[in-house]
Amino acid sequence: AGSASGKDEL
Amino acid sequence: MNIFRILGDVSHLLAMIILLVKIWRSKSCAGISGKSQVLFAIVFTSRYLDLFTNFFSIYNTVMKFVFLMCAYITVYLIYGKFRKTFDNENDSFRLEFLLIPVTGLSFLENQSFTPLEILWTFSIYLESVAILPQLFMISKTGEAETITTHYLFFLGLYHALYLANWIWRYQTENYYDQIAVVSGVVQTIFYCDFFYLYVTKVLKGKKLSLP
Repeated sequence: AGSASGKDEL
Repeated sequence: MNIFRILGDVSHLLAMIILLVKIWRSKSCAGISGKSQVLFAIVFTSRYLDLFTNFFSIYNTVMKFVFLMCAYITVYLIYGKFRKTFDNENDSFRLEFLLIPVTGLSFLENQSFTPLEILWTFSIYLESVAILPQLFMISKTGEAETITTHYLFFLGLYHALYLANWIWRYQTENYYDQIAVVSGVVQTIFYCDFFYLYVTKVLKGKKLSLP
């Protein structure tokens, strides 16, 4: 799962 | 970035543009829930705070900026420029029924207990229910203008395409974000009834009106 810094989606 | 993700973003953008053009051309926001649009503005604002902390790509930055602008311009047109045409009477969904549970849940179920992360989670949960005032308004008045149904269709399509994007990413990158996926499934379910009416009525040239 992505972290706060890995959220590249809109 | 995969094809589902790109098409999802394009659908999302198209939905917002359709709504703006509809309001602008008809100089009226009749049949549009101002409350849903305010919720979407809150969704983008709380989610895109990372514009100031993280850089992903030009695409990411530009799209976030455009989405924010579209949301704020729409709210301005409804509550400012064309407020006389706004159907306040039928936009009667109680926002506290959404905001209180969504706020509570974002504090309870998040990836880390930090302000940005809680706000991101809040925005994801809120987006999944933000369309409810609009759907409530349609069920209350019993009808929707065809252009409003096109808006809802592309908004629903965006959610469906994002689901496909997550399946793709899980298969190819082993990536998944549980909060986003669960919320995405929930919001796509909200559109199912509408999709059915859209296909059976609007695409056959009839106006969407409920019995």
